[in-house]
Amino acid sequence: QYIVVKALENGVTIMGLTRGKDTRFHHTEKLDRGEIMVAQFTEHTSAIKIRGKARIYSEHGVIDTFDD
Amino acid sequence: QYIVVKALENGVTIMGLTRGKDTRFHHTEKLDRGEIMVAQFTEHTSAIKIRGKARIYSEHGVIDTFDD
Amino acid sequence: QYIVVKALENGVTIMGLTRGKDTRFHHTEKLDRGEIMVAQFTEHTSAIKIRGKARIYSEHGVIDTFDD
Amino acid sequence: QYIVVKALENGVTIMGLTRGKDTRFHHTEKLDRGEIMVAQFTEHTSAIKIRGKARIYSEHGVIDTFDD
Amino acid sequence: QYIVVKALENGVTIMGLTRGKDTRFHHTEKLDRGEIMVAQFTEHTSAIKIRGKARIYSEHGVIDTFDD
Amino acid sequence: QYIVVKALENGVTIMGLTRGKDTRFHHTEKLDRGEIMVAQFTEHTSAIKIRGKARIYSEHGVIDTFDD
Amino acid sequence: QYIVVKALENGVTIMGLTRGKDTRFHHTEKLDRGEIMVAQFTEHTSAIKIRGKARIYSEHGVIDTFDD
Amino acid sequence: QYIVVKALENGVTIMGLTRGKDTRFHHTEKLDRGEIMVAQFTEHTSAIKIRGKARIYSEHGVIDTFDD
Amino acid sequence: QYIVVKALENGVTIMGLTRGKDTRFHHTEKLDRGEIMVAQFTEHTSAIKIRGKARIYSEHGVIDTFDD
Amino acid sequence: QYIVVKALENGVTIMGLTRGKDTRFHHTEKLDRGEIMVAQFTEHTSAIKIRGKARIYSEHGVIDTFDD
Amino acid sequence: QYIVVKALENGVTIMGLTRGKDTRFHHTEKLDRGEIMVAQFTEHTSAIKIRGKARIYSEHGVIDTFDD
Ligand SMILES: N[C@@H](Cc1c[nH]c2ccccc12)C(=O)O
Ligand SMILES: N[C@@H](Cc1c[nH]c2ccccc12)C(=O)O
Ligand SMILES: N[C@@H](Cc1c[nH]c2ccccc12)C(=O)O
Ligand SMILES: N[C@@H](Cc1c[nH]c2ccccc12)C(=O)O
Ligand SMILES: N[C@@H](Cc1c[nH]c2ccccc12)C(=O)O
Ligand SMILES: N[C@@H](Cc1c[nH]c2ccccc12)C(=O)O
Ligand SMILES: N[C@@H](Cc1c[nH]c2ccccc12)C(=O)O
Ligand SMILES: N[C@@H](Cc1c[nH]c2ccccc12)C(=O)O
Ligand SMILES: N[C@@H](Cc1c[nH]c2ccccc12)C(=O)O
Ligand SMILES: N[C@@H](Cc1c[nH]c2ccccc12)C(=O)O
Ligand SMILES: N[C@@H](Cc1c[nH]c2ccccc12)C(=O)O
Repeated sequence: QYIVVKALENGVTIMGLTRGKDTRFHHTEKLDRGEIMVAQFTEHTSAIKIRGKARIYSEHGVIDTFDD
Repeated sequence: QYIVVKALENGVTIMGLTRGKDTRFHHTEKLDRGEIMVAQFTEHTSAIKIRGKARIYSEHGVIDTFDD
Repeated sequence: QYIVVKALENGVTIMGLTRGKDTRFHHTEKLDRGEIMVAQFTEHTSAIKIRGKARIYSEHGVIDTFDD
Repeated sequence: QYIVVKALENGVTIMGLTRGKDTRFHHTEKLDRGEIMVAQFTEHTSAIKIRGKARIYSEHGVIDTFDD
Repeated sequence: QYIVVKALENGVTIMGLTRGKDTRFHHTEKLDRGEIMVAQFTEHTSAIKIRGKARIYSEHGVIDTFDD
Repeated sequence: QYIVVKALENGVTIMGLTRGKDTRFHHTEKLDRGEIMVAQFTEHTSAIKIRGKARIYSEHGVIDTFDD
Repeated sequence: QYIVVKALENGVTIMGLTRGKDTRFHHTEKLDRGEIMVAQFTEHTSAIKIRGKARIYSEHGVIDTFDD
Repeated sequence: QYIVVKALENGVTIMGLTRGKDTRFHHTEKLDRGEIMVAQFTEHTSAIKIRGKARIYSEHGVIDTFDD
Repeated sequence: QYIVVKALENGVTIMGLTRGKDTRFHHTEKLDRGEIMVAQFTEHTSAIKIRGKARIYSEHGVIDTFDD
Repeated sequence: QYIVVKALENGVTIMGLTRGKDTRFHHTEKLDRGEIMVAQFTEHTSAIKIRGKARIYSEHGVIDTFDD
Repeated sequence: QYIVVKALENGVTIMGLTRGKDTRFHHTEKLDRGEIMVAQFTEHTSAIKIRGKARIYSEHGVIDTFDD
């Protein structure tokens, strides 16, 4: 299972949260406008947080961070 | 299996409830407007509670906390 | 497998019933209007009971407790 | 696999029948109007019997006990 | 896998036939009008026989015993 | 996997054929008009033969024995 | 996986071919008009041959032996 | 997984090719017009070749040998 | 998983490429017009090459070698 | 699971991010206009980043890097 | 899982990239116009690169290298 994140502006951040008893950020990937990251859930990543203007393509549809 | 939560206002909280005999909060993630969290069910998380104005994208459809 | 429960009024209760020979409540989660709980079936929970005005999103459709 | 049962009147009963050589009731859950029970098939429950005016949401559709 | 049986009259019988070399009835459940039984195939039940006026909800559709 | 057989006349027979090197009838179930049998394929049954006026509900559709 | 064969005339034959290095008939079942056989692929049967006027219901559709 | 082959003329041949390093014919089945063979892929058969005027029903559709 | 290849002219060749570190042809099957080959991917075949005027029926649709 | 990336200009880069506790680039593949790369998630690659004008074909749809 | 590649001109190349820590080309297959290659992902191939005018049939649709 993976999600696709497309940055709609510069400085979008994708944070991987640790799997396990403890929940903290283990990696932050910065994307500039137009860059795309395809990220899986893994043994080390059980949650993903996204900041900035971006579009997320997931199992449950296409979601824009700021369209409301 | 994961859900996607988009905060529609500042101060939305996503709480992970422990798996097992005991049910308590093990982690609370705060989201500001426009931020998105994609969260799996895991060995430690078997229920998730969401407070504040948010939109949840799940297996069973898109659900707004306060649209009624 | 999980269900999503959205409280349509304050004081909605979600009760987890124990898996096994014996059937009793092991946890009761209270939800206020607009709060949402996403709950899996687990090693300890094989039935879930819901009281109060709520909307349940499940594999078999969206079900309102009091729409009849 | 689970079914969802919504009570349309007070005093609806949901009976769990034992799995195995012997078939008897191991648990009876009473529901009042508007209450909902979501119940799995389990190691101890291989059949479920429902009495009273209720609506059942299952793999094979939505079934009212007394609509005929 | 399970079937759902709704009794359309009193005295509907649901018989479980044994799995294995030998085929005989191991349990007979009586349903009155409006009662519903949800029954799985199990280690002990590999065939089910239904007598009386009833509606069966199965993988292959909804089947009335006497509609022809 | 199972099939559903509805007898459209009295005296419909459902025969289970043995699994293995040898193919013979191990059980014959008689159905009267309106009676229904739901039968799985099992460790002992790898083929099923049906005689008489009946309707069969299967993975591949609904089949009447004598509609041609 | 199974196929359903309905005889449209008397004397339809269904032949099971052996699984393994060697391919020969291990069983021939005769069907009279209106009789139906539901047959699985098994440890001993990896091919099935059908002679006579019949209708076959399979994963890939409904096939008449002589409609062309 | 299986395919269904219907002979549209006499003398249609279905050849099983061996699985493994070596590829040769291990069995040839002859079909006369109207005869049908349902054949699985097996431990010994990883390719099937068909000669003559026939119709093949497969996962990827219905294919006539000579319709072009 | 298999593909179906129908030769639309004489002399169509289907080549099996070896699975493993090394990639070479281990078998070439010649088809004449109207002949059909149904071929699996196997322990020894992880790629298939087709030369000549042919039609290929695959998971991803029907593909003619020379229709452009 | 794989994604397909088509370069719409020269100099598109596809970066594989390492699986595990640590997240860094283990491989960068350069594509010129019209070149296509089909890439799986693997034991070593749990995220993929794409820079430059490209079209990505994924489980969740077709995504252009710069169409907004 | 496999893809199908059809060469729309002579000299189309299909390159297999190695699975594992290291990413390099282990095999290059040349296709002439009209030739088709059906290629799996394997123990040795976790990415495939395609150069030249070709059409790729994949899980995510049909993709032409140069149609933009
Ligand atoms: N460490 C947590 C991360 C997490 C996953 N899903 C969550 C939902 C809510 C809060 C935390 C989480 C876990 O693996 O379970
Ligand atoms: N600790 C509980 C949490 C839980 C999951 N689903 C529930 C439903 C109701 C109440 C509690 C729960 C468990 O793992 O089972
Ligand atoms: N303890 C019971 C709970 C239960 C699940 N499904 C039920 C249906 C009816 C009654 C009780 C139940 C069990 O695990 O089986
Ligand atoms: N004890 C029985 C209960 C049962 C399940 N399905 C049935 C159908 C008919 C009669 C009884 C049953 C069993 O586990 O098999
Ligand atoms: N004892 C039989 C019961 C049965 C299942 N399916 C059948 C079909 C026909 C006759 C009998 C059966 C068995 O387990 O196999
Ligand atoms: N004894 C046979 C019964 C059978 C199953 N499918 C068949 C098809 C044709 C003839 C016989 C059969 C077997 O298990 O294989
Ligand atoms: N004995 C053969 C029977 C068979 C199955 N599929 C076939 C296709 C063609 C020829 C023979 C067969 C086998 O098990 O493989
Ligand atoms: N012996 C070969 C037969 C085969 C299967 N698929 C093929 C495709 C092309 C050529 C030969 C084959 C194998 O098992 O792999
Ligand atoms: N020997 C290669 C064959 C192959 C499969 N898919 C490919 C794609 C491109 C090049 C070669 C291949 C392997 O098993 O991996
Ligand atoms: N090393 C990380 C890479 C990764 C996968 N998905 C992610 C999401 C966010 C951040 C990093 C990642 C891991 O295997 O888990
Ligand atoms: N050697 C790499 C090849 C690869 C697969 N997918 C990729 C995506 C990007 C870069 C390299 C790759 C691996 O097996 O993981």
